[in-house]
Amino acid sequence: QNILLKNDLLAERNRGFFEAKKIMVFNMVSSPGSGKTSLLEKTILKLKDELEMAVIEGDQQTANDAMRIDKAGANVVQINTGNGCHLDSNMIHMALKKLNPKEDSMLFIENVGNLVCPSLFDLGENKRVVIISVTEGDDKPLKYPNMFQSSHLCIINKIDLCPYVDFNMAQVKQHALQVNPLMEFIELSVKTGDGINNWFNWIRKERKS
Amino acid sequence: QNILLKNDLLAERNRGFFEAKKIMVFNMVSSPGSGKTSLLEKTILKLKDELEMAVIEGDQQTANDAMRIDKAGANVVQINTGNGCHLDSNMIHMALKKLNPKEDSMLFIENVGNLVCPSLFDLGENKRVVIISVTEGDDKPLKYPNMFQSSHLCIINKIDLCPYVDFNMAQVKQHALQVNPLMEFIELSVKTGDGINNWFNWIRKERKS
Ligand SMILES: Nc1nc2c(ncn2[C@@H]2O[C@H](COP(=O)(O)OP(=O)(O)OP(=O)(O)O)[C@@H](O)[C@H]2O)c(=O)[nH]1
Ligand SMILES: Nc1nc2c(ncn2[C@@H]2O[C@H](COP(=O)(O)OP(=O)(O)OP(=O)(O)O)[C@@H](O)[C@H]2O)c(=O)[nH]1
Ligand SMILES: [Mg+2]
Ligand SMILES: [Mg+2]
Ligand SMILES: [Zn+2]
Ligand SMILES: [Zn+2]
Repeated sequence: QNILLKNDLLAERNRGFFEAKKIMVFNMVSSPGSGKTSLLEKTILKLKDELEMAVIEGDQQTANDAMRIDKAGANVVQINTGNGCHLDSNMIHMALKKLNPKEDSMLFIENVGNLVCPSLFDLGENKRVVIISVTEGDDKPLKYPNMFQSSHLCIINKIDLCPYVDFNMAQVKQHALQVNPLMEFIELSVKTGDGINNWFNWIRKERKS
Repeated sequence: QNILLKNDLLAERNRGFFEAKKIMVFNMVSSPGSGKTSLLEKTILKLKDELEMAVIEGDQQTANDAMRIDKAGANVVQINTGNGCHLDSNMIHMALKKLNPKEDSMLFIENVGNLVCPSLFDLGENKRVVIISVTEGDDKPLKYPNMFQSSHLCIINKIDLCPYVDFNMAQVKQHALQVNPLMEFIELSVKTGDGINNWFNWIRKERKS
């Protein structure tokens, strides 16, 4: 457990750095393929005239996601974790030196696609956003509770696919509230844009508070 | 790395146990919600008069999946890993004492939904089967290579949803073959039954060899 203690100490250091530069930081977590990068692409395209955004990408291998973010128009650094299954605060600390994010800006950290291990590693973020897609099933909050317990917002993505899967929207929320009574929810489809304005407004609300 | 060495030694012991009792063992791995349990439910219902099957279930929390397997009609033991993100050979060793699988039978191990860590932990299985659903995107074999490298068969599930997602079937296979030139593929939909006979025949083929 010494690893977690070391991680948490460095996470606080990151948090101090973000505070000093007035950078709002979201840690985006999900299963592989829930739509983290797709959501960030649309977010950058929509808000880039309104606020300064940068992204740190985490994946075992490839720079595929960073290339998509770069194309959407935001500064981005790719971290490859190799056998590692999660980002840790030291990786973020090192990436910040390369990224050099601007003052009074927004930083999105897209974590490795994994509903288990990233939940144990504080990165120094303000908010943790867990994305679940309707195609994964409505039982995930109970089966992978740590991630939902430690998140502030739960985005339910790919609602355009609801007609084709047995996914109970009320049930998934009830399950998530069972492990985290303070959880907020946004239902959306990155593909069709349905509900995505609620996400943009949630970002604006968080930046004001 | 001492953890991996200890795990591999015990995996070989499991392998010896399986050999002695002529038990064919598949380690089923995937992202959360790709359809592991759904596939096993259909497999048990279809093949239960043909062969003796048992299941070991792995999840952070709940016995949900074990209850589904029990309902389908196979002996099952649920392992809850808590903060753990993967099954290891000691957990299997202990579960076997409870499950007491029959001679000349089939054992499915449904691992924790996670495309990263389970790839490093040999359990003593004969074959490793990775399931990817078309809703996750076709880039996963390159982004999460370890799991595809260490698997023998790649099942592409939820093909009934192909019309609604941008998923390139040829591309996902090319990516998987890039990291594992020996990979075999089966396209299917657990929901509609499309292609599922190819999975049943693959099991039959493996049992004969
Ligand atoms: N139908 C539908 N597909 C979507 C939606 N959002 C994302 N997708 C698809 O889902 C797949 C995965 O999307 P990504 O954005 O790459 O997912 P990710 O969470 O970043 O994946 P990793 O970084 O590999 O964990 C892609 O094929 C997307 O086109 C949606 O709202 N509806
Ligand atoms: N449309 C469609 N949905 C499917 C198919 N197979 C499974 N599903 C759905 O996908 C969701 C997840 O299925 P599960 O079988 O629970 O997935 P799993 O891999 O066992 O999930 P975990 O054990 O939590 O990792 C459920 O809502 C299923 O109904 C399919 O072929 N087509
Ligand atoms: Mg991504
Ligand atoms: Mg399951
Ligand atoms: Zn891990
Ligand atoms: Zn792990």
